[in-house]
Amino acid sequence: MSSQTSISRYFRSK
Amino acid sequence: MFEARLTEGSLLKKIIEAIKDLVQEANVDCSEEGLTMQAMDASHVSLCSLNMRHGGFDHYRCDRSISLGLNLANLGKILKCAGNDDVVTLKAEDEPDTLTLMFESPNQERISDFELKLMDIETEHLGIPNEEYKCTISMPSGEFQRIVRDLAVIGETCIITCTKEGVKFSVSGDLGNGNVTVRQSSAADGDEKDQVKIQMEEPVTLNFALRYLGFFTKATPLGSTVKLHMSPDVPIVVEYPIDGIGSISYFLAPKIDE
Repeated sequence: MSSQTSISRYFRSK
Repeated sequence: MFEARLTEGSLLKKIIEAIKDLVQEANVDCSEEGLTMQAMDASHVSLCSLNMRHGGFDHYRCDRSISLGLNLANLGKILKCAGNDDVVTLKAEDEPDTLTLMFESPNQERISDFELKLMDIETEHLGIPNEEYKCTISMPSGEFQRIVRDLAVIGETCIITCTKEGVKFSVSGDLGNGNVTVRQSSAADGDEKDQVKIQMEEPVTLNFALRYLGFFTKATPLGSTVKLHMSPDVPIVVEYPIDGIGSISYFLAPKIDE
């Protein structure tokens, strides 16, 4: 079973 | 004063069609350099980034950088009022409450203008690192769309494996499973735009939600080629170059085995 990650986990807030 | 004129107004229609199902509201930032937009989908799984250079417009003027808070569904409704051959001009004041859209038919016999109310949208702006990707695949956009559409019938998650020989898209679901492999074209194979090209430093395998890849393929009418950029453990970039003006790139976070 694979789970969806969030995009903000990879890109930081400016 | 902001003013941007596109002879090929249908391009703007296609761009909004390519974004509006994924992102409901977004700020379009206008500066001397051109238009940019960055927005996440409501679930924060993917990010869409649009870049239109000023030189790609037939006329472009932006005296002061402004941000246009747009409801993309509503913008899409207004753009539906433009003919496919119409010239489209966007206009806004320096502190705008509305965006004016003017449509001119090719023979100038019909001129219409619409005003779209702008919104205050608070968004989180993400810094996208300048990454060197381990694999970059260039393939016909129609082929990518077909693969995503076909595999979505079978399951929810697509495993994309890129090796030197080709790219394998795999899916499994309740009814069974399937694989589609596209192989790198040889130099002698037909048109440039029909070719599959792979630049690879090391093989990469990642899992992605087909639902989101399906949203991205709404950009297919924008160009004949799509580029997929992948590295281990980071979001895939699905990039649609827009001839002469810029690109739309979609970033999708991978699914990870628990």
